[in-house]
This record gives sequence, structure tokens and C-alpha cells, in this order.
Amino acid sequence: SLRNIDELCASIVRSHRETSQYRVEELHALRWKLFNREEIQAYQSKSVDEMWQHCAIRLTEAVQYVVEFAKHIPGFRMLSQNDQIALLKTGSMEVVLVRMSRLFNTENNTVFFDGKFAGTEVFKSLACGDLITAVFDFAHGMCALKLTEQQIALFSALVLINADRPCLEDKGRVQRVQRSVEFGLTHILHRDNQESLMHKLYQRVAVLRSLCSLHMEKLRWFSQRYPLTAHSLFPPLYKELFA
Amino acid sequence: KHKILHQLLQNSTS
Repeated sequence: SLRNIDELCASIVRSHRETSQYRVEELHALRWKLFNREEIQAYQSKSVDEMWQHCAIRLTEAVQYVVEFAKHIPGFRMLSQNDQIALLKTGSMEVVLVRMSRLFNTENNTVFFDGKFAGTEVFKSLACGDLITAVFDFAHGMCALKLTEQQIALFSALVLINADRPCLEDKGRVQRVQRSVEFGLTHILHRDNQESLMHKLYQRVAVLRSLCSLHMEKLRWFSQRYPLTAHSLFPPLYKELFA
Repeated sequence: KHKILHQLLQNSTS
């Protein structure tokens, strides 16, 4: 019923708000706080494995918020623990990327990172310029859609609850939750008179998939070159999710 | 396997 859909949307939006690392207004106030020359230099002079470790820690922090978000999506906790983990293993990084578009300033192509806004040059010592460029392009494309916080919340939930993920025990049950979230997103877009966004959002989903496989490819490359860092210094949660 | 994820999922809502 319409009331159920309203309640579902309200729960997802509340969960999104309560598990966002930064509020939109907060970010807006900081949007011209950029890293200066020396600070950029300091990032660039880190070794490859130092910078990878640093970013793995930041990414893992962001993922922890996504886990909390997931737990409050109606229906998620009714799934088996196996299926909850399967969804998070493939979807948490994608949600982090969707959320990253909230931390992006399209006017100067920078992203909020470590307390200030950073351009691609800050990530130079990761030695994976193609991934960084692709991630920034994705954020740019998401910002161009000018989604509301409610739309971002529902889209994030839809990215996570996907019955096509591998290793699911009860696909049917995931499918039912997925359908309810799809209903919710359609409902919100209809209410906002922006139904045409649905198609554009599904196009973004395909890009997310390619970004995540590029991340995995880079991680394999890194682990081969720096096995000790990847094995002993990366956060345990990062290893559980991506290794 | 997935010890931390299990823990995070089991922690009651925060």
C-alpha cells in the first residue's frame, strides 16, 4: 500500500541520514577548504604502500557506515547472515562510491578527504591514475543528476539490495526486498516529477560495477607487489571484503 | 571467515 511505501522510504532516508559521515550543509560550508601546495606534496611523497594503506583505512571507515545503513533498510535483517554478507561484499564499495558524490565539488573537481577537499593529484602516489580518474568522473556524473538526499538514500539501498549478486542462499527473499526498494525509489521519483531519472540511475549502476572491478584489479596488482602491506597492515575488514 | 562483518552485523543498532 501507499502508506507502506511511504514508511519504507522514510526508514531508508532516516537510515541514510543517521549513517552519513558528513551532513550536506557541513560539506557545503567546507567546500573551498582545499589542500595547499605543501600538503599535496606530503601526500605525493608518500610511498605507494603508505598511501594505499592510508586510503584502505579511509575506505574501511566509510564501509562501516554503509554496514550500519544496510542494517536499517527494512527487510535487510530478515535475510540470512550469509546473504547479508554476500550483499555487503559486493555492494558496500558501490554504496561508498555513490555516497562519495555527496563529498564532491564539481566546480573544482575535488573530493572531501582527510578533512579538506582534494583533487586527483593528491592520490598520485597510489599509482593507479586510471582508477582515480574514473572514480572522479563517476562522481561528476552523479552530481550532474542533482539528486536530493532522499533520492540518494533510496538509490543507495537499491544498489545494495541486488538479487543478482553471487553466493546468495535465498535469492527469492532478496528479490522481494529489492522489489520493495525499487517501488520506493519509483514512488519518490514520481512524487518529485523526475521519473526520467530512473533510466539514468540504472546507467550509473553499470559504471559502478566497472569501477569495482577496476578496484579489485588494482588491489591484486598491489598485493602482488606489496604482499606484506596487503597482508599485515590493511584493516581486517578491508581484507574480509576485498581480498 | 568474515569475522568482523559478522560482528558488525550482530551488534545491535547503533
